[in-house]
Amino acid sequence: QDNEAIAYSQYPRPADLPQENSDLPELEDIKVMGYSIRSSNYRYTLWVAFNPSNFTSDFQNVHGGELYLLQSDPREDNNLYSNHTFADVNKTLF
Amino acid sequence: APIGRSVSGHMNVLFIVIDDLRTTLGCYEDPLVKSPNIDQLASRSTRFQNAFAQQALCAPSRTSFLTSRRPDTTRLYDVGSYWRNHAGNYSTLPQYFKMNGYTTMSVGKVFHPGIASNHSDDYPYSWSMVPYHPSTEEYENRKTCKGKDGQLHANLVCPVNVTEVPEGTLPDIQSTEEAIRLLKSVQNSTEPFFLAVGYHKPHIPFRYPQEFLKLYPMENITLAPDPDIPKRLPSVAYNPWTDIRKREDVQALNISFPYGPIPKEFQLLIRQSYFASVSYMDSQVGKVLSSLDALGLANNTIVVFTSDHGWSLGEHGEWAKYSNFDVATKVPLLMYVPGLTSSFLKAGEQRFPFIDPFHLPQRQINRGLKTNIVVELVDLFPTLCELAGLAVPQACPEPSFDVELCTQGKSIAKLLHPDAAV
Repeated sequence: QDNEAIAYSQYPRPADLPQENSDLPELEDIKVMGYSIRSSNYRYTLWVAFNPSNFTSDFQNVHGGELYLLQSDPREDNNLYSNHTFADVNKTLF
Repeated sequence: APIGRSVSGHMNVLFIVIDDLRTTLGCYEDPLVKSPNIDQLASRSTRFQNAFAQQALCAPSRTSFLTSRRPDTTRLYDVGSYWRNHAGNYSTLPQYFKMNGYTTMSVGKVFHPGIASNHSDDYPYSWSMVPYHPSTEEYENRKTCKGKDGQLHANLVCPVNVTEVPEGTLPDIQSTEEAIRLLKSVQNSTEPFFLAVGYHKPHIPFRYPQEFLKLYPMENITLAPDPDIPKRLPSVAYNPWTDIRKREDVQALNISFPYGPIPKEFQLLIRQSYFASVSYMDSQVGKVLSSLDALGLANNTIVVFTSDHGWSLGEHGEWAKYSNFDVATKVPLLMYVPGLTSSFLKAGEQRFPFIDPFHLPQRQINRGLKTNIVVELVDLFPTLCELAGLAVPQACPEPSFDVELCTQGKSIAKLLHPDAAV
């Protein structure tokens, strides 16, 4: 809904797989940025390519996705991003 | 002056920010944690059940909420740059209050130290006087934890006898003393004040007075309800919690990288010490609030209590911030506004008497206001402006790198009204 309260967060990563600097990548090492939107009902996160030299994100280059339905899964344990049932939801949130 | 206002007509602000505090508090319905002083503040405040940081890392989060700009606008995602040089000369929350006649003061960790705040906590832009840092901060990562071998180690789990540590005190105890000293110094000032107090705990290492362990007998400690890495979690979303692996007691466990897991017995120790650190911090907050009360400032001071982000206590196999999970991004947020979230005090009444966590007759029942509306830490800047009666900064245009004063949040002051809250 247009007036839905939303919170945004983001987190950077240097690579798709966990490595020594995954927690705290320095700016020049950031390759992926995880952008989240969350309401009281869901959290949707896209991990997309990030260019640290010009601070741009490429939302066509998706490295991973997360979708949690918080009413039924408040601890965020069941990622539904790849579940075909929610393809339309993913498309809308994108 | 109107009731509850200073001579200038504006309320004072006490801004308390905690490091790595998730919503593991009594007032957020945690069944185990003892946080009676924060719960008491909550009972006089509006409690935000769904408040979120913009990034689960200290420097980007603090820079974000203190400038009311998101990390893509501060261009700070690590700890390596100062926004005024690197992104734009954005005004900060305390700077704006200072520009509007407030005496602004910083105690402890408010801005992230180092280059992220120009090695000065953004002084003199943001503060009327040089920010205070406890002298014992330098010992936080030193070998001050007594091990079973009787030697001193740089451990993660580090309950201490305060009389035996360097200088015989701890950083947050020193910050409390300085905050109280500053409150006394501005008690009768004609100018309103904005006092920011940043506490270090429960940030790692869990170095706290050992008596707080008594509040958490090991038989009461449980593991995280979902301690495994979710099967369909993309690998890029996982963080390998490298900082705790560097502590001596964790190194000795020979945990495999990157997924671990940590032995269950040690998971319980971590959780126990996180909770004990929270109770220690709660007592420090309680001492500042009771001083505010004793000095007669509880009727004309807005109190904001929040954290820079959360921390995963074993949920999803993680032991850190560094993610987009709710446990890492959700923060406690309490706003006390005399006359709004609580009635004005009558003569002789106490609003925030100190509560000793070791002598709790029974668990307090929270009866404060709460709201479930999703809010963000970038909302703090415009909200505090509105509550204090200052002009609320305009919404930022896109992009806003050349705009010194604007907000990427929105005022949530209206949510504080009893009719808007539950």
